[in-house]
Amino acid sequence: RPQFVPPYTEECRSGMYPPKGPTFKGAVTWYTVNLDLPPAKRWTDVMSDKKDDVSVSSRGKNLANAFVPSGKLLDIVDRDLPLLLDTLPFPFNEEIRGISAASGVPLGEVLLFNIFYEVFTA
Amino acid sequence: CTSVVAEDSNGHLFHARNLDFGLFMGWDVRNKSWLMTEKLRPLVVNVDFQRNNKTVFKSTSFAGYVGMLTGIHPHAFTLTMNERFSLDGGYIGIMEWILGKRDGMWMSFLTRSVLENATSYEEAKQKLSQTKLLAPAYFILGGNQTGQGCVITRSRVLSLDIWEWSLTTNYDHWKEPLFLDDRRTPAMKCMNQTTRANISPKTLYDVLSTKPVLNKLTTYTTLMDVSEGRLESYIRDCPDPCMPW
Repeated sequence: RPQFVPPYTEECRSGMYPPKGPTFKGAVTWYTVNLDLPPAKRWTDVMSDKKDDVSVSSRGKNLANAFVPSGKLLDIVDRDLPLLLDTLPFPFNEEIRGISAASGVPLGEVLLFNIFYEVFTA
Repeated sequence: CTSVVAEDSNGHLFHARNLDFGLFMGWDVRNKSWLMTEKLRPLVVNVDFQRNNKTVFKSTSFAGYVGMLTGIHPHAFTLTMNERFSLDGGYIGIMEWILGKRDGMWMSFLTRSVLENATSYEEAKQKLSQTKLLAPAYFILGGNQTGQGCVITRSRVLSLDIWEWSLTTNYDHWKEPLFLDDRRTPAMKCMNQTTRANISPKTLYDVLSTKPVLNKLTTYTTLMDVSEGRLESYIRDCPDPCMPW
């Protein structure tokens, strides 16, 4: 049967909604971001809630170490990448600064996470 | 990624997407999963962006990520972005930015800016097709009136093509997808099988749950209904047998 050989193409699914079963890992939590707040304060609630569960830092490190396992790239990320922050447009630069402050994750790693799309389109 | 804009026989527009990310960023042999994808899943959040206590736009995003990849400006338009791979990629845009040439816009910042500031499908389409970018991308835009849906294929500088109405993955629509990564054909097949009369968030979820449209990289599925201003998202998994991409 075709679904047991790559690319595992199935017959079109039906009856999957409402989501359940092994392809569903959970609903997504809602947060409110108040655009009237100063940019550095907007993501505080989200990061306070998420920082204990998931470390953004580990994501940045994995991302960097996937390409240069020696850790040298991460040194550059932590030391040099924050210099780029002030060149980013407002209010995004201030929001990134606020996320770093609220989560305790180094600024360079938060910045890398925010520009991963541009980095990985090659 | 796979994004679909579809209209039912009453002219009601729906927009849905699978966000796939994490290819070649570490493979967990034991769990048969991508490390990055696994780490991103707990970070998925829905965000209601408000000004004066009123919703401006809603988005599915990642905690810590200030740009937007998926969102709805209620009653006006819906927007998703799919990655477009190119040798003239974002790393060139970043180098130019570092060297002081800063006339391009960061892709996810543009997407957020459009969701926040544009008030109509046409205005969003104009901004997404005409703003110079740092990286190539596909923007999939849905409106609130019959016939309003398009895929904008962007290079860093130009809008290469605006394709009114359809479905896209991570390949130019005028080219065949890579034979090892053809999610477009099965998705199209399921859309055709669904028929226009039966288009709904429920049936779009079915299409996006069919392998290989659903694959090991799929992080979340989002369903949007522009006229209701509704966005709902679900974290996904793809148990074996399942394609790694």
